[in-house]
Amino acid sequence: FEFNVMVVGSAGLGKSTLVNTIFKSKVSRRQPEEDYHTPSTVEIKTISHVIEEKGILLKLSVTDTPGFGDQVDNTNCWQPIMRHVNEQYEKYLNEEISIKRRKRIPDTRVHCCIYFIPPSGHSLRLVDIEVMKRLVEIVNVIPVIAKSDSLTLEERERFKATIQQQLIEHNIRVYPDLENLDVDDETERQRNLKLKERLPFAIVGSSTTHQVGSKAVLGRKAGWGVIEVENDAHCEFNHLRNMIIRTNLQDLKEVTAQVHYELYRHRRLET
Amino acid sequence: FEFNVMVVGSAGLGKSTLVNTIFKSKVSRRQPEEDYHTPSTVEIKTISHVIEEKGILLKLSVTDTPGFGDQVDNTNCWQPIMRHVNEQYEKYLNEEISIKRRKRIPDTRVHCCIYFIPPSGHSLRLVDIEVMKRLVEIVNVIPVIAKSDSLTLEERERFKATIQQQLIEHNIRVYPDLENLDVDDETERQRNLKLKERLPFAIVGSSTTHQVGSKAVLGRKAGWGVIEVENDAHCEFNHLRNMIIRTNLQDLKEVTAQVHYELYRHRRLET
Ligand SMILES: Nc1nc2c(ncn2[C@@H]2O[C@H](COP(=O)(O)OP(=O)(O)O)[C@@H](O)[C@H]2O)c(=O)[nH]1
Ligand SMILES: Nc1nc2c(ncn2[C@@H]2O[C@H](COP(=O)(O)OP(=O)(O)O)[C@@H](O)[C@H]2O)c(=O)[nH]1
Repeated sequence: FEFNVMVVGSAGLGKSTLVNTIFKSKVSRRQPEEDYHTPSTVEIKTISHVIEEKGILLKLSVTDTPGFGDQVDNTNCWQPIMRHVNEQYEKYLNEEISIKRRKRIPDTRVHCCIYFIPPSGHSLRLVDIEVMKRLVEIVNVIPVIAKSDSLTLEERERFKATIQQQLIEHNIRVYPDLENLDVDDETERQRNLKLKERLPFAIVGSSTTHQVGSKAVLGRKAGWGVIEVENDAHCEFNHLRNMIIRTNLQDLKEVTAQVHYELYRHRRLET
Repeated sequence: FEFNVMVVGSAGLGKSTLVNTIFKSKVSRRQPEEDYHTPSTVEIKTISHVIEEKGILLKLSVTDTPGFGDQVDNTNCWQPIMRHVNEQYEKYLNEEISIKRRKRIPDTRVHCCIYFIPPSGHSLRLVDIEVMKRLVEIVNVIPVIAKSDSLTLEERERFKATIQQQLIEHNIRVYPDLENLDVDDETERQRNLKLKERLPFAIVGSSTTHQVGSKAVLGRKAGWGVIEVENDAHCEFNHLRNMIIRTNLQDLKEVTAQVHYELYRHRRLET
């Protein structure tokens, strides 16, 4: 049972920290202590791992994109990312149409792309708009507000409202795309509508634990207090994890296979 | 008595908040509540104000550079900024060489450029290196780590060490440039050496006050605590303000007049 996640965003927004936090293990490529060198081009690094989540064995692979958006000129920085996503569709397609194909085709298609928005408090950057506009056409994109502990609650809600407005203005259809949803299931539809209103989730990541009172909590310790990652009054990390690993895991795989992959296949076989 | 400051950095790093905090008044152009639109080119906006600091009347002007570094392609984004700095030298020069010149030439030259570094925790971005490399040649540049409340103390010190190393690697001579210092005054030299070791200052800005115990403090209130701007255990705002407004105010003006302006004048009159 495979699940493939891709994280996209500028350096230093907490991508590898979040992946380690969600999947409670050292999935990501880099220990934060290691020397950081800005790559001069966008690299694609995938790491796979088997984890257990509520009794189910999950083969999880995480693709990171170091160097994305970190150049002086970021024109076309989205191309290596789109190429990676399409290459997985191509691999799957080649298996699917080959005569001697395997019973179960290994699935390396990207089921979910988490896009990290810098916590500026103002609005989406021009590069965020350009990239998301293109990615939503080929993969499920879930935007998040990175390092949201640097925003107060009011700033956070104002920022979220601005982002939601900009996504509508530019017609960027992030996941869940209500048009793809199965209309027969009204409760499912209502649940996703509610979810959509809260997106993008304001997240905080951390792989260290701190003592708060009698409890050991996952969090970040600063001179003025401890930010608790799994405390819903502090951030929306729990909402994001539940959405990806529990409530929407199946749907993310289905939309990838039935909508994005089918679109790719149709375009490829037509030409 | 004039003092001219310029703030440079990407949108949302807290530039206008810091200016309001340092100069304790609404000097900056924008109230954070106003709608933020990313300008499509780099604009130069200067606002002047008379403030009183320890009994001295100071005509302070602050130049902000909205749109800097916010495009997809930021090639040459430093040009409008360099042009503004050189235009002030040109204005001063024209006055100085004109026959009927005024007794006191109005001084609009930029005495200090505060450069905002995003708190990624990793390293300077390529665009930061490209811009600072060029600005230090013509103006006093004081780099700061913006929104440093998003870094823990260890992250902050590690980040600072990396930045200091990169500044040396790329031979970016930020202010105070020890080569320009008056060698006769040993205490002054020692003081500036100590200052240089602490740069870039990790700052937090805020124009709101909160109640902490019995005191009203300037700070940012989050769910897990209040970050106090003027508390040296929380950030280095005090160090920055003291340096700019008190200890190094005269020197910033002198280095601008005697080093940067003289270099400009020499180059201009030669050609
Ligand atoms: N304030 C804050 N810092 C974070 C958060 N997540 C990670 N960091 C820190 O930010 C720095 C960069 O994180 P990293 O995961 O390496 O970012 P990446 O380059 O996007 O993979 C590290 O010093 C982390 O400890 C967060 O949610 N809030
Ligand atoms: N965490 C944090 N947020 C800040 C700080 N200074 C300003 N902000 C917030 O960041 C947002 C952008 O600030 P602003 O001063 O408008 O940034 P500018 O675009 O660089 O001028 C606002 O919501 C501010 O309240 C800071 O030191 N730390």
